Amino acid sequence: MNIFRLAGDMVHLLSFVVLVLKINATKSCRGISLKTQELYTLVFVCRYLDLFSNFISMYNTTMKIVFLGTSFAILYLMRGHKVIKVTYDREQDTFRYLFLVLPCALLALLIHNAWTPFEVVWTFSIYLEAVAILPQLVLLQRTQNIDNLTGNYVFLLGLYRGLYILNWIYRYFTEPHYIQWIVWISGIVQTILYLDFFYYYIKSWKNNVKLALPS
Amino acid sequence: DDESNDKDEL
Repeated sequence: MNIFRLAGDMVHLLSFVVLVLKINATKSCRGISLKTQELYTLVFVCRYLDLFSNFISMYNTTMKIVFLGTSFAILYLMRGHKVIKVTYDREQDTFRYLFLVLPCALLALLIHNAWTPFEVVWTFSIYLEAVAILPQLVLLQRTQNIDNLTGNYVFLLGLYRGLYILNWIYRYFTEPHYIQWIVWISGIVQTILYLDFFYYYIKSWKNNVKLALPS
Repeated sequence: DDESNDKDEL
């Protein structure tokens, strides 16, 4: 494991902490897209199907369980918690799941490394993760007065993907036969989706003004 | 081997 990979995972973990903190501290999930959270949960469920059948390391297994557990906990807070669920921006969070799930499923059926159920579902999770942030970005654009924690949450998610790209570059040069086209291209697409957000996030941070995305 | 290594990322 290299430093970029570890930093990427820690930033990803931190993004969950920030999100749970925001929801719990403010008792509100305003500005958070339930659709993105549901898509991420689907991503983790599909990707970690081999959780108990393919042991890689304690680190790997622990992180997978934490990601899955936190994702379901966030879904519970947003859908089941009686105080928090009423703060959900249902009317604004209108992105259609099918526009993301269907193309990713078709692409996974067409482009994958092996024609096995596990491999196709795993590939689907890679494609879906790349675009799962879109409902959240659309909701941010519609949200007036984005709070700091929500902005930081999305920034950390983007930063995690950026660090993974550095990890892949490092691994490509240090490990023999390390070629992962599906993961790389999806990861690059995923990172590109954040570029516009990064621009406004850094601008608001430099000018010390509240984050607002132009609609 | 390569096959198991390729799923070591989260």
